[in-house]
Amino acid sequence: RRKRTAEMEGSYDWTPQLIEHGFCAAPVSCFKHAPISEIWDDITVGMKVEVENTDCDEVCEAFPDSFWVATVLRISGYRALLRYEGFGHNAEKDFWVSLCSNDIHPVGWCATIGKPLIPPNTIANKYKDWKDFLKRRLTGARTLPTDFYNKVNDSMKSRFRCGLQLEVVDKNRISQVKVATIQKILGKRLHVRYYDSPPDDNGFWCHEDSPLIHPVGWSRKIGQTLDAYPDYLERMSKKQYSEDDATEDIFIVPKNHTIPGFKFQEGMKLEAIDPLNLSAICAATVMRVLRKEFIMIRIDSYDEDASGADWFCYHSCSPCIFPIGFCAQHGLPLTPPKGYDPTTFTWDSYLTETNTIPAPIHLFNPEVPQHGFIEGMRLEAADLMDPRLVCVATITRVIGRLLRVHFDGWEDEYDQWLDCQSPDIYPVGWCDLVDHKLEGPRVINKTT
Amino acid sequence: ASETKTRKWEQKQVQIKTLEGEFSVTMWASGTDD
Repeated sequence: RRKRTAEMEGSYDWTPQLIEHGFCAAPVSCFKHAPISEIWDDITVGMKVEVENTDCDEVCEAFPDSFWVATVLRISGYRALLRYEGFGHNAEKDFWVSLCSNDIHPVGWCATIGKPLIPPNTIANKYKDWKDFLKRRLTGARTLPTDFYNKVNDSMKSRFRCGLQLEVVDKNRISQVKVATIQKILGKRLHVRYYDSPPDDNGFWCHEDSPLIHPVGWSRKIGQTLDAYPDYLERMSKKQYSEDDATEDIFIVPKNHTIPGFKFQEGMKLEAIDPLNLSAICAATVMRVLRKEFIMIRIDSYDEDASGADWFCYHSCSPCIFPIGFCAQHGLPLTPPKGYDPTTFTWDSYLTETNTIPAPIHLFNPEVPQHGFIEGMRLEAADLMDPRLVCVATITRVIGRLLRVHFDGWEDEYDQWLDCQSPDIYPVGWCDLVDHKLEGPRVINKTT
Repeated sequence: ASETKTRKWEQKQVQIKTLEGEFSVTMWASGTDD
């Protein structure tokens, strides 16, 4: 059994919500980056498992940790509602477990370690010989694969390790990347520390599949501004790598969908999720075209800043940039350029006034994966404005591959537009599985 | 990770031990990757 860490103190428990009418957790298979997502469809309602029998007393003295067979009645994220075999329609002892915890086992596990199955007290006298009953109930039923826990463990392993150096978007100057070192890894979320950060700086958190992190030497290859210490710059110029350098092979490479001969160009206008306010989609400008299909964009509603510190790097296949008219097409509010009234802003007049052209629609990623998310589904999501926090959340809008994620109990201004394949969203029960603290819904204390 | 894998449901003999004795049953479990 796992030990609870001090960090889990006060972590939110979904259990009371799981039985509420209409509660709907996004299925684990929707989250391709989540542990055992690829085999989740093999775990089904009706499946039999072996689980600790907590409905026992005297018998347990002989067998201190006795087990019995249970049926999966309902699945919500990583959590499953179980009923001990033999209870029929009696829901009295039903209980929730984490399907990936070491509390549940494939049927047959107890026999492999020489433990007899012991029926719960409530039903102990229901049958004289439980063999016939179990034979009837188990023959032809489904159970977990014998290697289930190996698969769980394998899928929880990070490609990274503490001490590796990498290039990370600078949280204090989003237009550049900065050399940082991995301090901690929790559920494949990396806690990194910038090379020059003061002792009181909390560093930065992101998932290992995040587009905000890059291998050593990336900025030099792409043409992005880098903040690094002199020895690093010298090593990169000579392409000398150390064993603590995170190299390309462990990073996600963005898929290239561009049509040869067609590229983003400086000055082109588009709509983009504001990297500093993820609830807003804004008018934006391509400020620079980097190598390997990366572009620097600037949100047109920002205050004037000639330094370029507020530019942000997106890959041209990013699902967070859109052709002009995207918001109007889907009835979404567009944050207009600075000085424009949202009620009167039109792209046509703005393009004329600024003598600019829109980025052609065929430059944008047209792919809409069959993701399975629907409005109302519940999940756990990192607060990307403070990404050490993972919070309970609800999907409130789905537009193609784009999801609007609402943090329960908070105003809509804290919502985040995220891609359906964002590595910053997780199934219900993920925090518990990886021992990451889960922030509960905000509760406002009302005084009378 | 981009490889397409097919998983099958496979029949397997599962040993069960109770206080009354041991027996085996045939169950289904998701099988090996192809």
